[in-house]
Amino acid sequence: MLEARLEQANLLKKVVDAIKDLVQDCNFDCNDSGIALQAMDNSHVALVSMMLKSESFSPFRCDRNIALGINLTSLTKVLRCAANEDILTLKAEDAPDVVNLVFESAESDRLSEYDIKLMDIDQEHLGIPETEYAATISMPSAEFQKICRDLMALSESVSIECTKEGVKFACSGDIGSGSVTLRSHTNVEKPQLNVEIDLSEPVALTFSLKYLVNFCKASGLSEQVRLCLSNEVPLLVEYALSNNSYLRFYLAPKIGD
Amino acid sequence: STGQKSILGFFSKK
Repeated sequence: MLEARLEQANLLKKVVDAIKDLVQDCNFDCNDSGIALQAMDNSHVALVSMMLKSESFSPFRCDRNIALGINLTSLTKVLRCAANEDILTLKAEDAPDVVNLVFESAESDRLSEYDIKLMDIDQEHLGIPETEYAATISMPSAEFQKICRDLMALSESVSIECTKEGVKFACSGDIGSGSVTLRSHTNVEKPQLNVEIDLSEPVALTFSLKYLVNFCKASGLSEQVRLCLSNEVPLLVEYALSNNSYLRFYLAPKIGD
Repeated sequence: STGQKSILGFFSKK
């Protein structure tokens, strides 16, 4: 059986909120290392990969591998019933028909309990190769969100060009063009504002802004976002969570002109 | 116009 207790419901609320417009039905794969999710969007352009390590829960118990097939719209409805600060416990039997969610208020004696019916989801798992990326950029997640939203007002696509000069986000559309360039920057007092660019070779790739703006819904999960790029491979957008847990998005590049 | 690649072109099915 599975029993996983989260100190704050907020974490799961934010994760589900960040991915629910990209993927609808997905398996939450539970084993003794934690709860993982991997799903592609309908058009097979983007891939979501979430890992909530067992250390992110206290306690965490999962005796055998269980796949919880959950509709994210249903999960969102139930998670709305939890206060952000509630303690959240996920429970399931070994061959479950439902997943049980318990919300407890730390401040009062309220205890809410919900069951969500599970679905049989035949999901293909993709092997994501270990990649030595040519460029890795760490930057404030709010800054990345603003850049993506701003550029989407002008164009459907953004080119991300990383050189030793810095990283340039550029677009052009019917009304004109725009770009934002960032250089490495260290803020000793506010390290969450740092921009770090680690480059082994120059990279230039083009991506759909619609997807990037969607990924940025995860901005509330982490002060910093990491962008990993290599020529002609999908972009990795990573939001690191506590205890080595993470929410990652992969986006296939656009090609040609 | 630009073409959009599929993620399946990069990551193989397990």
